[in-house]
Amino acid sequence: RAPKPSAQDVSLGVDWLTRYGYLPPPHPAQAQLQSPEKLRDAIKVMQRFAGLPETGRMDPGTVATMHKPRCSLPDVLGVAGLVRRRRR
Amino acid sequence: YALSGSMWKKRTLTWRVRSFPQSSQLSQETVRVLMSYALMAWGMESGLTFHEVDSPQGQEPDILIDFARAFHQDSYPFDGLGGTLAHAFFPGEHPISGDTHFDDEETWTFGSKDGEGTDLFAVAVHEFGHALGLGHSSAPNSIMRPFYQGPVGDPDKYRLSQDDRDGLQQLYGKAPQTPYDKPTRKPLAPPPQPPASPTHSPSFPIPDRCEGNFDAIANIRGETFFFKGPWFWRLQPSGQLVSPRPARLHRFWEGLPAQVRVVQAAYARHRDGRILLFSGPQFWVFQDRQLEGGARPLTELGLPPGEEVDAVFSWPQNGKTYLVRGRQYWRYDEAAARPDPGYPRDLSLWEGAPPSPDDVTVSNAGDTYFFKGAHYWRFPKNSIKTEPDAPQPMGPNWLDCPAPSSGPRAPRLPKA
Repeated sequence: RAPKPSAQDVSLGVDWLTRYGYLPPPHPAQAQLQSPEKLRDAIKVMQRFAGLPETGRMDPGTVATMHKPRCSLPDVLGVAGLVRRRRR
Repeated sequence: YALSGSMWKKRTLTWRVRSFPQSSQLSQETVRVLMSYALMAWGMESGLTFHEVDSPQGQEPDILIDFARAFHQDSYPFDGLGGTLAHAFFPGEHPISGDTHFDDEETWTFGSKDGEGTDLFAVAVHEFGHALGLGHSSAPNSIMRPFYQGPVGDPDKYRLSQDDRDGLQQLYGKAPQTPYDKPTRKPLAPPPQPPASPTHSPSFPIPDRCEGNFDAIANIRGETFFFKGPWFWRLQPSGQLVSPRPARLHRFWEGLPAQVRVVQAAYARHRDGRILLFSGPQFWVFQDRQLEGGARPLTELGLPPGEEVDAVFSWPQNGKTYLVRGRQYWRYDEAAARPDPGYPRDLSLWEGAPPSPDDVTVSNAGDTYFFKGAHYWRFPKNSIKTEPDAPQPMGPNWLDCPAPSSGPRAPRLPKA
């Protein structure tokens, strides 16, 4: 079995996945916990987008990819679009 | 590819670099030129044109480019070296739409051989994709992949991947096609200087093509190449310069040793299409742009040891190669792969030709042209006697230069 990802990696992952549109942004008025299923799905989408094996886990390849230099804009624009519609 | 959902309604967009990197080795001029090439990469595949504008008089340009640090008044603060590199805003009516920001704390490079730093051209092409309405792509070859993938090569030759072209053309349609059904690059106005790569940039100012005095001129696959120092220009068969800006010798002719700073003569070998560049007592053979083997001595072509050449050309009338030095010339038989006996002979056989020509080449129509200084001598097809009105000024007829002012005409050489 692959080693369990550290809490730091999970935290990085959630932050990264949110910033680049794979997870919805936290609601400003309430604390939000990501369910393990949603997190796994978001990681899988990210891995598919980046051409990585779709493990759904914060494996070393995924963590390394999250550390790569990149463009600031989100990869998944739909989340941002949903947010705009909700705000309207 | 992915579309952002917005696009420009107009087809001509303006741009300006408002702030430049503070600590980069790249000059402001190089940054501007890289930006223009990055925009051109998108423009040549679509109906879009881009104009650089100067000062912020009146309206700001559509694409305003900044190098910024940390928080810089938008929702995407930069994070120092590494991490996020740049971003751009999708098209729209808002003043920030189309604006493109680069993290000033990155080590921006161009043409870095050691892989250090971040290639500004590659990132600029990516960001301008956003500024035109594209989102991130997961296609392996796409420049719109979100992760930095390293340099993408020579800006002058860069072409977008099919995925990127498809996305762009979905928004703006295809570029108008030329008679040759090939995309063309048009120089931006005002024409920027060519990018200077760190390895070749030091001390070679760009020469003025209108002055003539080329080191070598050759017809290579229908295009005429004009060599001068470590630069060259290309004239298309239509009579149009590929660009008024010269290209760098060593960035195009891959494998040409760096110490070769001048090409004294060049020609395309008739029998196999190889291109031969001559410098000093040696020559180099290229297939397309790639060097084959190493330096070869001119003695292989029948010249005495240590001899150099002023001009080399292949005469289609007999398929032989002529090598000119001063007032004499040698003839080489390509089919037999040996020099013809009885040479050198006096160049006066070519009636009216100047001695020590800069170079000689044969046009697509089969006429032979001797070049020297700012003039040329035309020998009609099958003739070894120059036209009576020779020499003529090169600039207006070949290089899109103004006609020389009325002054004393170039002295005619005495006929042999």
